[in-house]
Amino acid sequence: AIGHNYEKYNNWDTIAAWTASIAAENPDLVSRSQIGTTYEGRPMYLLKVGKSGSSKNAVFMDCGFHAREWISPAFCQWFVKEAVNKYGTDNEITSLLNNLDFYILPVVNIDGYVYTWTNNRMWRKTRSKNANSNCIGTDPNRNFDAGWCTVGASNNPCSDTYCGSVPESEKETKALADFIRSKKSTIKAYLTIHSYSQMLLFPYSYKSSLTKDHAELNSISKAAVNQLASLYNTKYTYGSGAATIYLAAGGSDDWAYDLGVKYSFTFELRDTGRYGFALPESQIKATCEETFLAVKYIANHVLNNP
Amino acid sequence: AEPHTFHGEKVFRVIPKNEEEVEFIKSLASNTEIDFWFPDSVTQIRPSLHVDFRVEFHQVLDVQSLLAQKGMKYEVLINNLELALEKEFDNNAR
Repeated sequence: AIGHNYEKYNNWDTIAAWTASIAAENPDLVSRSQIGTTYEGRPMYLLKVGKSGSSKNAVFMDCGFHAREWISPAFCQWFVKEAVNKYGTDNEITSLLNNLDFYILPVVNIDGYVYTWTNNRMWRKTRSKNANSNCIGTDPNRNFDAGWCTVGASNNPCSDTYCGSVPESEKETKALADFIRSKKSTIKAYLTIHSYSQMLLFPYSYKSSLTKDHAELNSISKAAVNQLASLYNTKYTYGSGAATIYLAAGGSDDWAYDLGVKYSFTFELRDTGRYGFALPESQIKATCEETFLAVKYIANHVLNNP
Repeated sequence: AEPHTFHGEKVFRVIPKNEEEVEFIKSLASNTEIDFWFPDSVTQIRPSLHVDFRVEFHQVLDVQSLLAQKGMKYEVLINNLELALEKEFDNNAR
């Protein structure tokens, strides 16, 4: 794709063109489909990455829930590049792609992402119009049916954490949820990539109680953040969302877990505040490299614990 | 609308020590346009949890003054957000 660069922030048009080109260049490993359209009518492209052939268990990963978290879509692109480039030369990656499919949604909140490139770099929500309000947008990560609009969410359309009029009111969250529901039997892990604050979180966030899988998810998180830190010594905290940061209802990881996707995690990538949402491009490579190690660890766990 | 620019906008960090300071931050947010970076919203603020928030240029002095009056320590994480956003594009291959 013209102008695309894995170590730069790419605008939506460039990312969309990249999804087409990486699929065209790697037909045995990558295919592109469309799971819906956004409020403003943009296509929501999904990449399926894995050795083509028989149906396999899958890991679903999305990026770009919150428009201003630019490092997140950068990671999804990086992940696909690494998977494609290392297939056939790296035994671990080859095994993962031979035995698992990875569904990658490079940008969930595409309209919001476009808006951060054109009008307001600090925009967070979707760009849908709200009834009886002049305020625009819903927080997609408060819009899922998991304790929807209770704690840590707002019913005020002007709030940055507005939960929407009903669960999955947003075309983007509905498309994502519909896809996961349609592949529920094969999707064994759900990963959602956010920024910032360097955390690896797992359910629950909408309530303080622990999941029945808490011990295992905690153990995986501990090992995954150790893997992540092994490269550049970047320190991540980990734990259930409610206990580690705060109660927040309507999040996609809680929703996926309650649907039955046991291995459900939220990454909050670099940094811890020096740059916040303005992480320089010069940190994309290191951030993605270290995150890749953690994702790879989780994927291996999923593969070995079907 | 014209694209939003961030000249002179600052990002602050405060760590409320107790409920009184939490309430102060909440009152600050109710009287000022504050963009919470961490946590996501004012309802999630609690003692000992750091709070990062962006303040628009025309309210920066007021916020600094109110924090000082209250005797709350604060850190300026980003002094001029517009400059930080320009530096974000530091890959010269562009």
